[in-house]
Amino acid sequence: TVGCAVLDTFCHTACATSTGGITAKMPGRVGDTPVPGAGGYADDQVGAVSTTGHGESLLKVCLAHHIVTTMATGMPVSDSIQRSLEYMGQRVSGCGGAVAVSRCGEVGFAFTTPRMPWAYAKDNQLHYGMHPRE
Amino acid sequence: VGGVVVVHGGAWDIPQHLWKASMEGVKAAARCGYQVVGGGGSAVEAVEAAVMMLEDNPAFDAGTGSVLTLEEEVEMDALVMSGAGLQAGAVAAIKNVKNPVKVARLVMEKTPHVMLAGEGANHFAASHGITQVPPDTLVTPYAKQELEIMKKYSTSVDTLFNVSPQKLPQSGHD
Repeated sequence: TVGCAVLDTFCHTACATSTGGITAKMPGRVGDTPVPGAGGYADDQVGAVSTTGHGESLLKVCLAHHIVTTMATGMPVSDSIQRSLEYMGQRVSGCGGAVAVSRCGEVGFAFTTPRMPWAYAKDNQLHYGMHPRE
Repeated sequence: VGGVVVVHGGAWDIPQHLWKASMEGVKAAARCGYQVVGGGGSAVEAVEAAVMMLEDNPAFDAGTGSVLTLEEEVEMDALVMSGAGLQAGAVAAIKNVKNPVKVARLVMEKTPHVMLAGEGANHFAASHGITQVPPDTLVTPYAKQELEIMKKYSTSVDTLFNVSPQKLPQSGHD
């Protein structure tokens, strides 16, 4: 799965997520990716999120919307993602990750899998990583 | 704010041989999206551009490089959402298109619907000038290899998450 969240210079947000799914999936199986609120969510009043992980788990907790709702409380973006992933892990045992940007331009990312390649561009600088604590 | 772009390439146990390509891929996609917003492009234009770049990179499970179903086919899903008016467009189980995210954006902008699935999504894509590509052009040798290994252990997605990790190859998911 791949995904992106953006805040543009007009202070509008958007997200996109795309996937080939999971190896050996049943034909016709659809995971979280195309479902607003699960595979991604964008609301100019809060921010934008793109998720990745075990699709059935993400669908059950509406992970992207859960993250945006948590961000709306004022919690830092990365903490909001981490908190939502922990909730998913506790309730349905699934793993995953997400990237997000708030309406103020705060970037966040977190994952509960061994790795997730991420990168963000802000203030003409590129930041990136893949392993935990990078 | 001068524009902010953040991308990911999937959360999973990425094998070491994909580390470098994955890292370079997300960096390039973030740069690509940032150039779009830096040039005055919209957030929707930026997410589409960045994700298309990731879809075209065989290191990632999307577009070219997608994994295979049990019937050895590629079925892809994609979503685009705009935060300005909570508009969304999506495709599910679409086949034979290079960039599903492009079709998802067309669903958002050209229809009153949110999601089109299966053959309907493919017909819609064709009617809007999206070229159908031969299925094999989306499939990598790694995807074929991974499916063969998976078939030894599982006939369902759920089973994959209940098998001892030591028995399975490093597998991705959505």
